[in-house]
Amino acid sequence: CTSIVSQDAKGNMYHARNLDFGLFLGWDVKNRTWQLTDILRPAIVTLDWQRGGKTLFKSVNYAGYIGVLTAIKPGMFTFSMDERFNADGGYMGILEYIRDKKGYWMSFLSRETMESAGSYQEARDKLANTQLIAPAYFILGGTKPGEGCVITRNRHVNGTDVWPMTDSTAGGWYVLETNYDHWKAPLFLDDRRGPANKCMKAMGVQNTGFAGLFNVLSSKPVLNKLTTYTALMQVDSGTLETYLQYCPDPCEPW
Amino acid sequence: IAGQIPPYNDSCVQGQYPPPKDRRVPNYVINLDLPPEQRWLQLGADKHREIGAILLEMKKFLMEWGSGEIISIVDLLGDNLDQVLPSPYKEELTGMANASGIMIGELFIYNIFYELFTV
Repeated sequence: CTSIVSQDAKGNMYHARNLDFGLFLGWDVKNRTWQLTDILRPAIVTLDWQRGGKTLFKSVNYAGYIGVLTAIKPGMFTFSMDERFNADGGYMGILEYIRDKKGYWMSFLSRETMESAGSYQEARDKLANTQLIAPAYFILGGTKPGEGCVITRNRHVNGTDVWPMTDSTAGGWYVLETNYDHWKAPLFLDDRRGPANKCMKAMGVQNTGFAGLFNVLSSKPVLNKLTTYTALMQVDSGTLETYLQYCPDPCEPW
Repeated sequence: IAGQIPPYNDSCVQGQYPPPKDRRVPNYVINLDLPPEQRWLQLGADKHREIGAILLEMKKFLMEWGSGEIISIVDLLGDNLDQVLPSPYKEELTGMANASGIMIGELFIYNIFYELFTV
């Protein structure tokens, strides 16, 4: 996955993401595609979650999935999550959960955050300080310039890292996460971070917007054979656009 | 499945937006004022084939890659479904199961596949 929170020259906030899924879940030799990735695309839908006849938030889901991986709460905040691989992963978390019933399933925490949080700060605090069953990266965007961060989560809240877009090691006007801790180098065989940063800098703050971000996320290997969709969000207008993505050869398998 | 060998040689593309209309995805309303069992009826009925196909592929993964650990976890969870699936998610998945004809246990595994996958 690749998630980006970025602001334009006027301070408008954007959030965009590629959702990549299906690694090692069956390679179709004939078509050179991942089988699960191909099966997931027709199941992608956007959901308008309403209460009292009004939109509470919007999300992008795979049909049958009732949690949240990508979402926007109009006028408040935007959200995406990227997978985090960690030795202290879901196995221990699930066993502990069966025993203690403590901690949240990731997608249910994110859904609850979308339903209940009333601001960027509230969402950030909830996502940073709630015990989880598996580690994850939460990417959050707000409404004001500089309101964007990557929350690197362990299962427990100790060790949570919040990396704001204003940090000198982030982009300054954007923050970008793939599937690696930002303080470590990505796996050399799976470096989407470097190419994505290169394209963000080439785009520049002056060209930030749906078109520019979609171009960044359509550049290989940010776009790869695991990419199922690209979502584009603008928090003030409440706009969520979702497009199926395909990566014709030559294309990196991940 | 060999990919391009680093260093990165691709370029930043331009002019990709907007993509063709056939790459847009359908939209559904989830009415949170409805009882949880009724919220996903339309989507479950419309997309039951797609959901079934995903579950089939995930089960293949569990069988081929899951070995001992994941299978034993799935068994443990299945035996404790009432306790590990909080409200309103349990009721929502019950409604989805009724609408799609897919067993609730399988839908639950699908919904926690992130945690299983990180195993």
